[in-house]
Amino acid sequence: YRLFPGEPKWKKNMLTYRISKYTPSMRPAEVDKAVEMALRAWSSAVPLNFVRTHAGEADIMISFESGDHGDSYPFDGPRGTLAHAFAPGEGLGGDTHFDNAEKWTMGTNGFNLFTVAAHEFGHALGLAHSTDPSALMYPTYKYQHPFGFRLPKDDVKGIQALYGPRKTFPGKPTMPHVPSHKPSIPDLCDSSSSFDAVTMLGKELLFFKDRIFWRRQVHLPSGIRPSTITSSFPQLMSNVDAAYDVAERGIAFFFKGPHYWITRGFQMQGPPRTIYDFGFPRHVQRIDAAVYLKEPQKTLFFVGDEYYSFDERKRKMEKDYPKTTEEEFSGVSGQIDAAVELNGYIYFFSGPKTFKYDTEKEDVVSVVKSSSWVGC
Amino acid sequence: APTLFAATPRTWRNNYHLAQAYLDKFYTKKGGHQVGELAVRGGNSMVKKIKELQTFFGLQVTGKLDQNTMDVIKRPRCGVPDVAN
Repeated sequence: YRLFPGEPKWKKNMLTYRISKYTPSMRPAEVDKAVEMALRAWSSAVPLNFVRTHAGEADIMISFESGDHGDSYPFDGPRGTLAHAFAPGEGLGGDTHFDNAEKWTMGTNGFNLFTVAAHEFGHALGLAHSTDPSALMYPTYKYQHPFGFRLPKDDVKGIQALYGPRKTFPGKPTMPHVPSHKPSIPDLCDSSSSFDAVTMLGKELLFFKDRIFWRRQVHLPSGIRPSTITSSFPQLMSNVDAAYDVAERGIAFFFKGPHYWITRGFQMQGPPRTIYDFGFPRHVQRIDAAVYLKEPQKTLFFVGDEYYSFDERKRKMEKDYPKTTEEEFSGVSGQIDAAVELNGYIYFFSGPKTFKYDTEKEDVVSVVKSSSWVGC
Repeated sequence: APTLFAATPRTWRNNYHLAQAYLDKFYTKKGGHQVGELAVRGGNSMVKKIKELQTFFGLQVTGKLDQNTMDVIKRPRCGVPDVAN
């Protein structure tokens, strides 16, 4: 890592920031989120806190600018220079500018705002460029996945050289807070709990909850064992929103926030993509549950109390959706947390209940405790 | 001028200007030091900056705008200079 000459740093640990100008290529709420996550990447390592303001002068003024924008470092249009920031100090110090000519995104179809913002805030806190290619402070753009992002060691060393470590409590290790290696196993037998997501994967049924997932054979309720999600799906980390598989294609889809991953078995097939590939309206930010129906080759996506139908053959969202779940699936009540199709039945997991829905009779034929699926 | 890899005259010229602008932006100390820079005896300041860039990015230090060096120059990046500024 490298510091600026004279090692400028902030002399206080509460810093204000304000986003004074937005970009047309992202929704303001997405920009807010990306900026907040990028600042949190640094405050997880050092005793700095960031407070957002909406008017007047802030320590870190953030804006999207075009061409010559008055600070003698004009932007250069698409690509080339993406953004810049000023070292800590009064006035321009700490200010961070993004080139409005770039295509900014929360995902990978453009320049990922979280990635660039996290880098620039390193400058705004006092770090210069690092010669370590694995460092966030390396000068050239390299996509970083926002969810589950952890500051590389070189950057932690650099920022802690300026501000010291963030003390979670005295005597504890000084690396940024890393979730405990063995997350506690949620007590699923506690009858009030449900699953985050359920899917087939090959011959196994997978049940996801918080940081854990359970694997079992469909017809064999014994030998069920919990694993950490990170051990098999490092990119997913925890809290999977939804999952489904298309057995005949040997692939599965995992959803988290506005992103999804495709796997072949446990093997991730490339970086995350955005759920808008399926044709969701922009106001949909996450999926609650998903289930692929083998017969019609359609995938149902549940969002709140509604659901969408996606035609897997045509690879496009069907018209006249969303529809209200309870109107279409009589007998199923409450928000759907997870869903899976087995032997022609659709199993809807809603809180502590699982509804077994018969698509022929178009009605629920039985209701069981969700936790009974993992041996409770 | 530093030897460029075999390229058409137009490509050569474009790459040279691209490189010159990049080095000026990211490898030139602005302010007082600039004068000191010009006084460097005997060295070609562009070759010197190319070597600085190659050292920073861990490339083979040739002082020439070879393919690897031009690849780095064409990558999207942060606008903060790589040398103290």
